[in-house]
Amino acid sequence: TSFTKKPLTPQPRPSVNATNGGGNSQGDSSYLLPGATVATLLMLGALHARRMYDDKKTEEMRAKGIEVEFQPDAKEIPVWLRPHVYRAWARAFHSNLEEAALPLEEYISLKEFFARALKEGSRPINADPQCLVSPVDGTILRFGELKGAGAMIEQVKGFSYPVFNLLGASSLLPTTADSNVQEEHSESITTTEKSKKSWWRVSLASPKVWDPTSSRAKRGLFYCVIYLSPGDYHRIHSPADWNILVRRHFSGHLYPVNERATRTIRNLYIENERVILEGVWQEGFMALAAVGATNIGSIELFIEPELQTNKPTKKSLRSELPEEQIYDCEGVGRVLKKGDELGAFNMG
Amino acid sequence: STVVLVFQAPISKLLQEGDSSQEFNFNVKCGDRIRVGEALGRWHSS
Repeated sequence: TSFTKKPLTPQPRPSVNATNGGGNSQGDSSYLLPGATVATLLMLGALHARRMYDDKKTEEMRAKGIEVEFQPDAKEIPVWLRPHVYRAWARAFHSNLEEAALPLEEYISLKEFFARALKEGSRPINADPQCLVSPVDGTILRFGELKGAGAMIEQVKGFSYPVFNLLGASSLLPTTADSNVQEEHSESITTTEKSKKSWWRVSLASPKVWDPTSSRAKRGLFYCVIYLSPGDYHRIHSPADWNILVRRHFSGHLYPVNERATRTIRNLYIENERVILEGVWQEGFMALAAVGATNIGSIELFIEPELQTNKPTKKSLRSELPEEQIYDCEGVGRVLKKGDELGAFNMG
Repeated sequence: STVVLVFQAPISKLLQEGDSSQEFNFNVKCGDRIRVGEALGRWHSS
């Protein structure tokens, strides 16, 4: 990788009794120029030439009286380049391009491609009335039943976090066994909201004592953690027919949530920015937590388009209280059918 | 990104006229790939 013209004739081996001080003749010394240096010089030259061309163009436009507007960063990918960029992304992250709703040329930026919709019928919804469906594409990380006072969700072996820390202290989570635990958590709720929420809590709570003769079902609390990799389809759908009553937004940090991070960052899911939706379905309480990650921090809700997440805020060490939005407190909230689109993870 | 689902579901139900019971069971395993609309779990009368 050197740019030099080496002499073709073999160099005479220096003899021990040579008269000119022992070194061979310096006349044909080669001047070594490593390839990387040449590439850097070429790149700097190209950038300088482009800068001169842009300046000349600006001068000409100014001479014609056309005011130069501010050009946003080149987030838009040139049309001819789009298929190549998205195919490279699909190859790197194992995305299935066949399912994309639009031709690749129509996604003007990677951000738009990232939150793409799928062709009609790409995700048939299981119609069994006694089943809960997955709200997203991804990999099942953890699932199980939440029992006992702390109701801990296992992050990885050795790391667990209380479900109240994930959903928020004012969560409607019905834990009849620990109603006192819930009371102390709900101190932060104002009295008016308390009356609203206590109605919800009463309507959600499973029976205090299970009467075997009663026809009411005894209910347990379950959880499931699903990880979306960068190449997955990133829209969020409704796991069942349910009414969403409350939305809570924690503007936390944005750590990665890949496997290595879940093993090394304790309490990862209760540090990261996240949006919690809570409501009721036919079997009682339901909550869906959309947890952001590095550079995928903005979570968009189609049921509340005005919600802005991943805003640059001062990152105080103490996690702030969440920003809460009650949907229509007559207990109806936002009604969604199983499989309805309710939100998306956006890049950036 | 990650989605965490927390929900109530029947764990057992003794019907008055018989002894059948309903309980929720996951039909996935850790590490499974899953797609939107596929069943995470179901409860059934047995």
